[in-house]
Amino acid sequence: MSKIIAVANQKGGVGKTTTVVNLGASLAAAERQTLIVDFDPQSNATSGLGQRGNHTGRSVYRVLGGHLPLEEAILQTELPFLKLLPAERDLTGAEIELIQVEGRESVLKAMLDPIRNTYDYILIDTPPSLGLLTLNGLVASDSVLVPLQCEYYALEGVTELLSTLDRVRSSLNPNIEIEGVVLTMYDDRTNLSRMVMEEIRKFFGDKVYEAVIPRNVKLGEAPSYGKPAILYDIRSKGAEAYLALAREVMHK
Amino acid sequence: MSKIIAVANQKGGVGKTTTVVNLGASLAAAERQTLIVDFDPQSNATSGLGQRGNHTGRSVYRVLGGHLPLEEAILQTELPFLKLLPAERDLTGAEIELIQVEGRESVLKAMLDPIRNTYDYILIDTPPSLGLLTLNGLVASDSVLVPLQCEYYALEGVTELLSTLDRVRSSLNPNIEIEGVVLTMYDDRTNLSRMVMEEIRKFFGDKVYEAVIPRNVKLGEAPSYGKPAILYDIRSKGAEAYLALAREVMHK
Ligand SMILES: Nc1ncnc2c1ncn2[C@@H]1O[C@H](COP(=O)(O)OP(=O)(O)OP(=O)(O)O)[C@@H](O)[C@H]1O
Ligand SMILES: Nc1ncnc2c1ncn2[C@@H]1O[C@H](COP(=O)(O)OP(=O)(O)OP(=O)(O)O)[C@@H](O)[C@H]1O
Ligand SMILES: [Mg+2]
Ligand SMILES: [Mg+2]
Repeated sequence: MSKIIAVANQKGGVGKTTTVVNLGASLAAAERQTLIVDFDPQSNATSGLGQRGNHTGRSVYRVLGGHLPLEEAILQTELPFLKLLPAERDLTGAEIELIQVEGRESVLKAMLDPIRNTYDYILIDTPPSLGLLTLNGLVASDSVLVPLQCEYYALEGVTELLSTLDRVRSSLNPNIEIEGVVLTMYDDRTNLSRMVMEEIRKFFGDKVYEAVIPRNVKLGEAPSYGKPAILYDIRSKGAEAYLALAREVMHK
Repeated sequence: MSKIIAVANQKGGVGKTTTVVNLGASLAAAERQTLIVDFDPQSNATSGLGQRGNHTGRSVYRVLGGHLPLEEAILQTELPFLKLLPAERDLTGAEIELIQVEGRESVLKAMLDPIRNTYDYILIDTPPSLGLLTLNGLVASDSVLVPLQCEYYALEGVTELLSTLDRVRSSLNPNIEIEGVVLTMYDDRTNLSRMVMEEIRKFFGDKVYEAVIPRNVKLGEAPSYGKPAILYDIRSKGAEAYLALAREVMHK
């Protein structure tokens, strides 16, 4: 039984990529077959898994354009149960080219549906916007996992994200639901974090995961080594928090 | 002699809005006539200045569409020398509507040029993308100020931003230059911050401001009161850092 989850939030820098890379790695550590789809032209998930430059010409953009079969673009990562469909800068072109295409919001769905049953989980990283790339991610998915940074500006974007979700649900993907909300970069020394956490729990109720991701420098250092936190420093608070999140996602 | 500066970086959450709001407020504290243009549909700069909801129907989008004269949309803030051209969610529509328009990258420039000499500084906040809204910001400006977060993923986006700048310079705005690069969210307790700072100083040389913005919770708390840091807590390290940055920008 496979599940496709988009990780999305148009607010920038809230931990979308960090969540995709580390949740993906934690699911793979629990021997769930997992595919990460990097659908952000910044291609941070690709480099966070050490694959920047290893895949020239094998990118999700080239598959979308029909120049490459999907199987040839998918890369094996350091974790046996984790694969990656990498992105390159060329994905920026897709945002403009897709505008002219019939069914432009569903091209990613058409690409992933035939292979979905090969995986237990497919996680899609999206850019900080509500444009065509993110819409494709939402249409291709069974649910959306929302990272919410414990900061004031992050609260403001929530209603915009939910109204976009409603629009997607009423037209392109009637079944999409919220997989869950994960609090990120929580700093228990500040009132700000506590205040925002309370607001988010009040607003989302039991959709908020028990697992809270603390601000932890190891999560910032790991990508510079091209590794998820569980391979960089499995005893760190950041790695432990994402392992706990993976357990919650698996047992929902 | 007025100066229009776009604050831009497509990487999300690096401190663009925090820089626009606090640099703008610091320039105004030094009695420079300053206008902040919120050109991000998230409208965080508008709420960071306490103006969310105070300006219904008076937004930059309505001016772009010709429904409202520019002078009627500009709001006075709590600081005498600081004004704001606010954004609302409707600005998202501009990104799509502008595609059909002749000279679509220059509509903001056409709007600001007639009034530029009323101000010493005009600062433009942009969204985390290199789409039409950010392009309009770059075309309308004399220079671009780049906030760079002291994190690994932030380094990766630099070449993409510089190549976009080259493209803008070769076609739409031959005179645009880099005003400067400001390091943000610097945490002197981590090697990561020091490593990234060294890389950025090596890459950009004297374009990097002496003023380094530390990670400081007051900068995160201030927007929840709708105030820039100098009005929320002028003795905080965050407010002091932005006052120092303003001095450097003024005396460049
Ligand atoms: N819990 C954490 N503790 C410390 N640093 C973190 C944490 N989560 C993410 N980071 C760092 O913060 C920055 C922002 O995170 P990330 O890039 O994952 O966010 P994003 O939402 O994917 O950003 P974008 O909107 O640009 O796609 C990154 O440099 C990352 O390494
Ligand atoms: N120096 C700092 N210290 C502590 N918090 C900061 C600092 N600078 C910014 N912040 C906080 O970090 C978050 C990201 O900053 P900000 O929203 O200004 O970035 P941005 O680049 O404008 O994001 P976006 O890409 O979404 O437009 C905000 O919640 C802000 O309050
Ligand atoms: Mg990301
Ligand atoms: Mg912003």
